[in-house]
Amino acid sequence: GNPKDGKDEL
Amino acid sequence: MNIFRLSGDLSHLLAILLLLVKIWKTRSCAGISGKSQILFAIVYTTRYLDLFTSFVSVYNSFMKVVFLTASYGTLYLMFFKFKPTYDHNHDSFRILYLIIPSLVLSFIIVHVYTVMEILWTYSIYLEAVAIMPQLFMVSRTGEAETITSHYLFALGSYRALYILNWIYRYYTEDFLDMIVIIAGIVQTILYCDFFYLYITKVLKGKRLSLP
Repeated sequence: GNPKDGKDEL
Repeated sequence: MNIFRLSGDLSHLLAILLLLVKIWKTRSCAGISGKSQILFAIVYTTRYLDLFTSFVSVYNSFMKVVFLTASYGTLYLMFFKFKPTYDHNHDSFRILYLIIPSLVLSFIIVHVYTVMEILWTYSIYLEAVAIMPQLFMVSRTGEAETITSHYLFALGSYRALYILNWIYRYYTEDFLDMIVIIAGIVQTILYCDFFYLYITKVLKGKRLSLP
């Protein structure tokens, strides 16, 4: 996931 | 990862496990909205489909699997194992009023038009309002068991802590995702009334009952 988008969150 | 994000995740985890343990120990799901639990299962399913397409960290994947398992486990306990204890008369919120508008909105306001992105966005919008059947049920019965109140407090705190995480990430990483931030703020606002009752009643050892 790109850390700039929220996809690294749950 | 920062302290707000971690606290939010742990609060979320605590909420989900608290609910499972409560139902298991009391052999009853009285006072719990099955409709909110169905919505949460939809939320986790549509958001965590990326388990199969992208890997972020062992921590992320592990938590996703726990949330999915616990969510479906809760549904199993409510609708199969302890079905006779399910208070469906008071669980009368029409969830299509939440499912359909969230779906429509996720086609209108979305970052990229891909199936995965639309499903992710849908999960964000639906999660923001998924607690409404549960709050509606509490307002209909006029009370909530103390353990149910703890569950709701932990579940509400999670998104509030995520807001602090997004503020922190904005300053440290230039992270800004307006979809998740606005939805997260809406989600937290829905709990405000409950937070007030929790602090003024439950924390003082009283049962949560509405006037």
